[in-house]
Amino acid sequence: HSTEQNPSSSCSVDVSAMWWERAGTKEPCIITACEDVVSLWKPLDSMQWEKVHTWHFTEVPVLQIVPVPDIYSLICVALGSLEIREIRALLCSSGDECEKQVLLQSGDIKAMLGLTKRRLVSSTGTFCNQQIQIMTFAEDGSSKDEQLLMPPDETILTFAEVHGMQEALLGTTTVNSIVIWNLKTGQLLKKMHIDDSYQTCVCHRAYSEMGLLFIVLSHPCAKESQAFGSPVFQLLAINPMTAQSVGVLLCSLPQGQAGRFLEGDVKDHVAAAVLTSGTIAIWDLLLGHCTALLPPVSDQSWSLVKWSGTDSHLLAGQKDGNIFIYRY
Amino acid sequence: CSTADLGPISLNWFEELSSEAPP
Repeated sequence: HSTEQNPSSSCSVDVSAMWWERAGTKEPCIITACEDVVSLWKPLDSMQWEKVHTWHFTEVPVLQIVPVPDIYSLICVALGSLEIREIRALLCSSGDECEKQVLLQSGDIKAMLGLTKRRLVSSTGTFCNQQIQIMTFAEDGSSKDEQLLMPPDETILTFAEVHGMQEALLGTTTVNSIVIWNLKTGQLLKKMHIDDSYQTCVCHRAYSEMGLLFIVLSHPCAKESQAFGSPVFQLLAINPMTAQSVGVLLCSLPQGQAGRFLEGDVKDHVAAAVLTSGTIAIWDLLLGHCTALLPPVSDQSWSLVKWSGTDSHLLAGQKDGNIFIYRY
Repeated sequence: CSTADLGPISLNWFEELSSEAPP
């Protein structure tokens, strides 16, 4: 099941979905981002969408949307040219519904992630002068508290929440370690080096089960092998007490499918990836195999894939700005 | 490979590591 919209721009960089509150009512809205404009779309009848707010960027281009769960009146975006230079909050003043932007952070921003309970974690700088900060927003997004986490002695590459443990946060580093923080105290709990065969991996999601951490990694540089085909995602089990790890599941493409990981998103137990072939592939991490393949539509390769934060929909984007919404 | 290779497991790993880590 699909619908489409054209944000009338040729430089689509990201898409997201969130609940947006207007006049006391929350609606499931779509956010589209191009380099110079971010738009908020509200649903109309018969799966049509209407653009309700637009924020323009003339100086620094938009790189990505940073979804922050549990916020209903604010969108966070990262701006920069190749590297992230700013994080901004996009909101509307309550009186006249006029769009405005607030600078949240600037500098050499290496990684960021929106967390449950209206929190945003970001890291700036490299290992010797690295600062890791949590911003907590008020319900209306108007004010914020700030807290620092103890930095590790390695540069953070990505962050990942631990499903079911709101006070735990994972980070991956540029030299192939996984670190764990206690968000309540800011303590750095553990640094665990994982096998070098996982190098340059990105951690998308983590789950705590039976005393073990299960983490989902993607492999942008993984090579095809005869035994495993084309690996795209990997599920790894780590014992946080001993820092020992073992591979549990390798998500490879079905035979006959070509391509490597380009970008992807993991929600609950489903993982979606855009492949270099322009196809989107979806894996069920519980079943352990690829459950759906979405070939390019209208001869246009896919360039973006995101799970909706509001329901079980998949948002698929093409470079020309068209967004397709699929029910999974 | 098996999770038995990972050493002793603690269901309260988060609390245990928090009590051991520097503040």
